[in-house]
Amino acid sequence: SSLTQVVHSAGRRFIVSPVPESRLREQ
Amino acid sequence: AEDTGVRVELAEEDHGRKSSIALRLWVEDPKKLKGKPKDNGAIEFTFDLEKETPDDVAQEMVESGFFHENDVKIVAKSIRDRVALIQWRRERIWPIIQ
Repeated sequence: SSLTQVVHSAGRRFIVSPVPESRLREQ
Repeated sequence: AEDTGVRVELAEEDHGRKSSIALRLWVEDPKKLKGKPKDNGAIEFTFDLEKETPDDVAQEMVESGFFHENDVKIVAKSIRDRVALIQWRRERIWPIIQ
């Protein structure tokens, strides 16, 4: 899976997934 | 809202009932940031509209390595703008629907 999970020491969970190309602004 | 280069959107439908809501944040324009963001991933997290502040979450993202510490204010502002919109909708739209 391409999901990554990061848990901050305060307990908050961050789930990172790829941004679809269509959602990225053209550089 | 001001274009900060950091986009924040709802990650779930808001029914106006829960104080905690899922949000998704990603960098649209890295040139607007002072430091280099970790990658192009979308970061999903839950935010409690009653108990938490955008500054707290932005600080935790910096401490977790997603953003440079010099970008904590721009990340916090991006979250604050979206949270303000969610609260505006809850105050004005949901009472009318219900």
